[in-house]
Amino acid sequence: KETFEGHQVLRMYAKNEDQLALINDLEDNHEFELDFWRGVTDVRTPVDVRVPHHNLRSIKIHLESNAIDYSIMIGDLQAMLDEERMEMVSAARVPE
Amino acid sequence: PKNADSYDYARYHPINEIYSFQDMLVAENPKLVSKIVIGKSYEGRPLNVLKFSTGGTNRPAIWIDTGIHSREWVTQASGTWFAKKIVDDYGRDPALTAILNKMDIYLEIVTNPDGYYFSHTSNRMWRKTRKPNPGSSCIGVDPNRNWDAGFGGAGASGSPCAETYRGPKANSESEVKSIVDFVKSHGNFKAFISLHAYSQMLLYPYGYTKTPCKDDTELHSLAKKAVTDLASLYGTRYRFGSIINTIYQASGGSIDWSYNQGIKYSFTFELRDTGRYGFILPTNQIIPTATETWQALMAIMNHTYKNPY
Repeated sequence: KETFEGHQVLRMYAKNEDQLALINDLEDNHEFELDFWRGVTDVRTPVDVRVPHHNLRSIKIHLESNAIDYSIMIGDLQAMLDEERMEMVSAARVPE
Repeated sequence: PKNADSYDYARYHPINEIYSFQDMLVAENPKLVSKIVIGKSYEGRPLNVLKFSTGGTNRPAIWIDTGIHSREWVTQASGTWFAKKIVDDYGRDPALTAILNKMDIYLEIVTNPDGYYFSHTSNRMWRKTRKPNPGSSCIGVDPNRNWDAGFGGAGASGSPCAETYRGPKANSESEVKSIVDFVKSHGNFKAFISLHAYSQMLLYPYGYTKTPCKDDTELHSLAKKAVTDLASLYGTRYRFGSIINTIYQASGGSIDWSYNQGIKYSFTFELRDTGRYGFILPTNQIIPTATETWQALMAIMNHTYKNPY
């Protein structure tokens, strides 16, 4: 079973087309192992990306060095998945 | 649940429960609903399509699919809710009744069953199919880059490890080819609607080219009407437009293929986004999402019904 301990989902905010292009380039860069949850569209729309724990530091440095604003949309993905699973299990037990 | 009324529409269900739900709905409504198995997934699961029909032969029809990207669980949950809604509203809602008296509705709730099963058992974030890729340790193809519409162009990956891997050739995935064969053999589909999550958008062709489709003006105004109706319930705001102008270039997508087959009313949805959860949309969002989406679906289906071509 694949787990996502420490994975974060970052919400990135491009201020201009150049920054948008930089984020777009990340999608083709397999080194960071990024999973784009919401892809690049335009500067008005944030981009959501799941980042594995072991690449968090390097991706955040990359964003900060390019002055790309971001926020942490999900702090620990596995914690949220565990919550979802608990909710499903308890809902399934109600009829029992 | 013993029947479709006691099915819990407000939670996410594993695939066996959705399969059971489909069989219950058919058993309870034999004059309106039937189940067609249009093929098998790579791992051998049935590709079930619910047909809602009040009679006739090869009537003009509306196609709706949910869950082609398996991790987008709110789409399969919404599809289940739509199925019950159709059964409940036929004979009560004049607009839907008129549509079903003239047209059939086909609904594929779990379009990527292997991926859906895998997302419940092994990897909640799984998006693709589950067919191995020869020469690679990475599994699966993005089934929404695998259609024969600008296949292999920009906006899809040639790398089997990418989330947007297009596959070795168009229709290489049985989950895609089964729909292609079914829609072609039917030959009378007038609308083709695919549901995804999340981002709150309603999109029409094209994704693989900047060239506007020939019905661009009509599709734009219909999309506007649909998102206005959708917003009437909870104020959820959608963006709308062609895929390439609204999101990004994407080749090999389903609605570009359906449009090029002559199905004018081809649309794809990106359902609700609360801004915090992405694909882990909480269960209390399922029914509001399905309910508001239904408003937009009705707008498209009603327009299709009233504008035969």
